[in-house]
Amino acid sequence: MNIFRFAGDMTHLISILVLLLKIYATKSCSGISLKTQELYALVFLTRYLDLFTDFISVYNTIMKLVFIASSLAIVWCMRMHRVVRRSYDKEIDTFRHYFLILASFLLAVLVHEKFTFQEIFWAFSIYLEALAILPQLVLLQRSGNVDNLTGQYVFFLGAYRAFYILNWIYRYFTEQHFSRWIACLSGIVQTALYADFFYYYFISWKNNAKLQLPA
Amino acid sequence: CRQSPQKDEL
Repeated sequence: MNIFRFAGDMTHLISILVLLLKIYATKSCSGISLKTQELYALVFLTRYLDLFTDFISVYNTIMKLVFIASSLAIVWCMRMHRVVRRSYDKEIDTFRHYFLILASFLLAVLVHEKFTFQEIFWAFSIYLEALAILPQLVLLQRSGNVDNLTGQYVFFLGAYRAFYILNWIYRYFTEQHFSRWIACLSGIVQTALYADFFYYYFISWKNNAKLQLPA
Repeated sequence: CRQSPQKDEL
């Protein structure tokens, strides 16, 4: 494992911790899209089917379990927690995420490495992860004001993707075999989706001002 | 990208 891959995993982990901290400390999930969180839970559940069939390392296994457990915990909090669920921005979190699921599944049936149950779900999870941030970005755009922790959450999530791209470039030059093209292309699409957010994030950081997205 | 033997990324 190289430093970029590790930095990517760590920023991914930090993003989840920031989100849990926000929900725990403020007992509020305002500004957080339940649709995006549900999509991530689905992404991890379908990608890590290999937990039962392939062992890669203790690190990989633990991280997979952490991602599955944390994403389910967040969805549970936003749906079931007596206090937290009251702050959910239900009326502006209206992105039709079922279309993303349907589109990713159709693409996975058409474009995959092998026509097996596990491979199709792996490809599905890669495509869905690339698109899963969309409901969150739309929600932030609609609400305009972004609170600090929500801004940090999306920033770290974007940083995770950027580090993964550096990791693939590094692996391309240092290893005989490289990452998979399905993952590479989807990863580039996914990172590109953050470009707009990053732009406004850096402007607000430079001006030391609150993060605001244009309507 | 060429094929890697294992899905070792998360």
